[in-house]
Amino acid sequence: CISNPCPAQCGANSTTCLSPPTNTSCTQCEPITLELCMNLPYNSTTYPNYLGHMSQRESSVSWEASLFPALVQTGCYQYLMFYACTLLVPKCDPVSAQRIPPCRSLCRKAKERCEAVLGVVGLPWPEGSECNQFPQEGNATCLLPEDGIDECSPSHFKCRSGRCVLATKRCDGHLDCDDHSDEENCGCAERGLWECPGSKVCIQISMICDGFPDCPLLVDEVNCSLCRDNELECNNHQCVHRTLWCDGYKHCSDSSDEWHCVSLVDVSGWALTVFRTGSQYQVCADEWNPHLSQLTCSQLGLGAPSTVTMVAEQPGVAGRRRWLHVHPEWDQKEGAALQARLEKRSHSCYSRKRVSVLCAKEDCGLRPAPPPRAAPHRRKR
Amino acid sequence: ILGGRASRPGRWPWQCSLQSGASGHICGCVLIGPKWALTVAHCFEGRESAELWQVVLGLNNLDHPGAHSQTRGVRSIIVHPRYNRAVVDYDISIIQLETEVEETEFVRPVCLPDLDQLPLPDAYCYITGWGHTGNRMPFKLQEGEVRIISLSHCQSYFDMKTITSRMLCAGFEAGTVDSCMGDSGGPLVCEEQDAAGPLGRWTLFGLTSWGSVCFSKVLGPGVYSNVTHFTPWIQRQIYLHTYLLD
Repeated sequence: CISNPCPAQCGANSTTCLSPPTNTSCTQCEPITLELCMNLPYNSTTYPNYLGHMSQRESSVSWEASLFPALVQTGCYQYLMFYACTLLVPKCDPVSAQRIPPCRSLCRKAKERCEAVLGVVGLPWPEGSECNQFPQEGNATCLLPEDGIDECSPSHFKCRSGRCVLATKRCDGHLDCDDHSDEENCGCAERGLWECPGSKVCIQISMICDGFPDCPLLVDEVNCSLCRDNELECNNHQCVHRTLWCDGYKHCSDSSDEWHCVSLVDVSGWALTVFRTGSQYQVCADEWNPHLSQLTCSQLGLGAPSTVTMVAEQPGVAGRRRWLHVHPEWDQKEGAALQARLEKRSHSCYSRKRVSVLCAKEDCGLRPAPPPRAAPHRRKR
Repeated sequence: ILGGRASRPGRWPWQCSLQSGASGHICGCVLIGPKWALTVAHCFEGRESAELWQVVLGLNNLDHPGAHSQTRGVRSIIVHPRYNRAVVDYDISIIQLETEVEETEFVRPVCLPDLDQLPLPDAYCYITGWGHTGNRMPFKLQEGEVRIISLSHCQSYFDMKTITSRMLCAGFEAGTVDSCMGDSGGPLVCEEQDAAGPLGRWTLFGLTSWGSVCFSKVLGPGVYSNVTHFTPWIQRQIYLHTYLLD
């Protein structure tokens, strides 16, 4: 990259390339996403860092990313987490896209006060954090803790006494802070969360009515919309008119009006049942054909049809049944679901027979048989 | 795979390799149907465009694809809408292949678990992949046997990182057998058992997702995307992308 520009994929903001140049050898400032270091007085970083990691992903799963937060709990040095973050996610100079190191004095204080603590449990001080590599303040730009720097990482809870304990220890029923403050105010509301009704589970407020159940008994997804009588509620709580439900076209933005439209119900044979306009319908056998049987099983993820029967309605019951009929242009709808190929008609089912389908589930999870071995070489134990 | 061994060709016919241009193998993937494969969402970070990718199936040696391998382009990539990059939660995505694979002895889909089917803690299952082995990136597909670990036990290994119900842990305290960089998206499969023993049918319970730096001093189990949690979502997405008219 000395004589060439950075590779195009480095992006317009890339100003510096590492040597030797490769397709990925670009340095540029990037937003800090490492959770441990989200409360620093700077918000962009560049890689590789001072521990040799090539990305925030690598940092996030590194030994040091587990070590430093655990060490912070010992209270060995007030600014240990700040120092650790200057190594894990070095500050990026917005002009040169170069990393800005911690000052030597910060490194030395952290090491002096905390290395012995690590030694007690037999762990070495992280390699690659030799203090002499960092500049002394005044000689070059380097980082020192400023007033107001948070001693605890976002993954820590700060005790009233000032000590940091792991956030997972907060409200876990055990006293971890010396002043017991980690077990105070343990309701969901006090922690900025929402308590699922009927349980003590806390969820983030953004998870209420978002279409994904998070509470036991799905209570975070109830009473989320007020649909009119002629509407049904989508999974994401939009309201869609009943007549549009299960017509083969997407009307809810999450497509949920087209989920679970076709099923096989076990009533004297596997009756093909279709949910349409808010009600269950059986399918009239009048114009049924093998292609539709194939589509039914395939759409249900159940392989191929093994048995298809036309079951006569019992006298006295048929009058109460609702029927769907095969659409006259069922074969014109390329790639459409079964429900799009059926329609309601004013008359009843002439044959008074309903469709019943049994599908044979596709084979999966089977490995080929191992090749036979020549018998004379078999050695029993 | 750390602590595994090279596998016999055809032993894991659902294992596929997700490849991109000159970079070659990026992640593992798992065949679940003639046109559908699963992998993890983080494989697509910054490169979600389908045309960048291809899927190679029936592969044992990355360097010598061989006569049994089949290559397919990618028609679409469906990343889970809740994928959380910071926590690596909801780490799953579905790959729709351009054309159906030809099912052979070397290319076959694996079963998805039923809605409430979870592997029991302490069950032994298998992981496979072309990821790092601790001293090199292998050419031959590696396999390793791992033990399922309960979520509560797993959380104790990862004090600073939340283990959610969308995750599954497997491995050993000493990290002797574990997945590693390059195995992401590959399968964790368990053989169905009854009282009489193994039934010869394999079910996909996990997709290699994350863990500690697998060849560092920090050991412990690997974390896998919990496929059981996602079974309804996977089935729904396949249905919608196959049959629904816009």
